[in-house]
Amino acid sequence: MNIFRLSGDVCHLVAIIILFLKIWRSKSCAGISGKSQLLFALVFTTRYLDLFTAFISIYNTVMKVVFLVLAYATVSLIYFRFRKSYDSESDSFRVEFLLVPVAGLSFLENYSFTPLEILWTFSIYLESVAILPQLFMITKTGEAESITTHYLFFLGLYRTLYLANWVWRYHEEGFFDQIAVVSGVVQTIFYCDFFYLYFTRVLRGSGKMTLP
Amino acid sequence: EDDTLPKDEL
Repeated sequence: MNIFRLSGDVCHLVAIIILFLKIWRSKSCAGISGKSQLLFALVFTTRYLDLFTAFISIYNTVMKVVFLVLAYATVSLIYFRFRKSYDSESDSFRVEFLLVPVAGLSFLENYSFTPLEILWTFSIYLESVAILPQLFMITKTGEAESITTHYLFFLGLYRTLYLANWVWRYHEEGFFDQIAVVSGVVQTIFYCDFFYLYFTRVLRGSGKMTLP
Repeated sequence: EDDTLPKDEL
């Protein structure tokens, strides 16, 4: 464990909590892509199947359980409790265009052709595109509430810190996970455009982020 | 071949 990975995991947890509390307290999921949250729940489900078979550390187990619980709780808020405020019109990204290529690629490019390994690979590839429905929804509505942009900021920060974590691990341990790194770089690139808007608009105090 | 890596990252 290193400071980059630990702070990355904390940012990830903060992002998920920000989103959950925003929906819970405003009793609305307006502007939130339910599809992205479904994809994240699928990412955690397919990645954490080793929760009961491989014990790594208390931290690892606790964080996996927390991520799974919060992911499913957020999905249930969007699709059940506050479903009347769910804007399915704007959340129109065709997720099958993500799931099919990601599933195909996880069968082609993986470290070993075993169910657990293919599902883990699927979760890595899926995570790199899971935010796209949310980013697409923002471009479609042309705006995002500032709290939603803070959620995306912490999510992007978590990914950026993971890149630093991989540089550190390669330098210190000679550890290099090609699938995770390539997928992580692609994922982080998707946040670049958002980061630009976030720093030039939201942090300038304009409250909500409106796209040009 | 099985060259899986340790899955210690979240």
